[in-house]
Amino acid sequence: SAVHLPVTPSNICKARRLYIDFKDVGWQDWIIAPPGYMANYCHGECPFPLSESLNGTNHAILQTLVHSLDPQGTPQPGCAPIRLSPISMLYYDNNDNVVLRHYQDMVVDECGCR
Amino acid sequence: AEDRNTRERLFLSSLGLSERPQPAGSHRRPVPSELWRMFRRSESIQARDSDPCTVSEYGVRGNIIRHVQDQGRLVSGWSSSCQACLVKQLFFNVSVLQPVELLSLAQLEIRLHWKPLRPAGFLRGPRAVSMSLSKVIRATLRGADPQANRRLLLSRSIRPQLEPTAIAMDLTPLADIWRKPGHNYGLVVELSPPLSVDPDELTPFLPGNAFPLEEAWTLPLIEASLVVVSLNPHQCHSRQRR
Repeated sequence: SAVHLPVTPSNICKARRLYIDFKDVGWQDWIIAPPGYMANYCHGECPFPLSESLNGTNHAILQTLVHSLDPQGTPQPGCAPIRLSPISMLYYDNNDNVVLRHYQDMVVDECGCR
Repeated sequence: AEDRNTRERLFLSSLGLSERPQPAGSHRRPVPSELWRMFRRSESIQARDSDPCTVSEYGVRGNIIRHVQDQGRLVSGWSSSCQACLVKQLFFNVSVLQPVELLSLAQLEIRLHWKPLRPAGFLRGPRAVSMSLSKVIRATLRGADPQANRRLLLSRSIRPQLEPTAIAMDLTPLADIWRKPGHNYGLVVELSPPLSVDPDELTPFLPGNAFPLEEAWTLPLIEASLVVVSLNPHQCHSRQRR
């Protein structure tokens, strides 16, 4: 039977905070709003047995099982966004026109094992 | 630095921008209140579940809303038939749309800012000013009659009032034609004084001109913008696919 490495809570697959500050990239002169936004990202382990909270698909559950039997041959499933939100940006274009632009899938709300 | 520029270019292109916008000068155009309202609404929680590729305020598909500003000039005394008329060219540079974008709406918004000389003048029931909006279908050659190259889009009789007169018109088909290089000759707004007033008494309201005291009306300042809604199909997956 495969040795199950103890998974500490912080390693588990979940959304992690990531704030994008447009001032950090020098974009504050043309972006009117927002000054930045919470993009977040997914990171963490998808261990066997895959618990309910890890939002795993049937395939991911199967893959963790195979991984626990053959760690070298089959990797763990990946930790990926499963629910995202849009954001809107107000900015000046090169003609000094004011532009409002909506972008899909810019904020990670929830992660899962895939 | 090269690596940083590459990263920036990649991030900008993922935002659908070919380069970092460099807005002119320090003077910033005020953000139209309508856009602020739409931006605030999109930040609210319930908006996060609505479709970011539909502009509910206008009821069209789109994820990009531009307030394209007018770049036309004021032309007074243009038409030989009416020296006292106020003629304003309107020009909107719609080439700011990227070729991939699908145009959903182009709404012309004109605001006439009347400048009362004496408020009493308005009590007397100011006489109406006639306004016409025309599209220019080709360049006007020197010496040719500008009227020949215009097609009337809208004609209206307007009474001066204390708050600005707002006029909106859907110009989507025309704006689509303007996107083709060499096809954008803009529009012309012409305001002519009431017929009953002797044209000699009138001085079109141009900044710095005095106007006859006995007349309490003026030709207004004309402010125009084109609200353009477009959809970038690369950034708007159909909901089913998601």
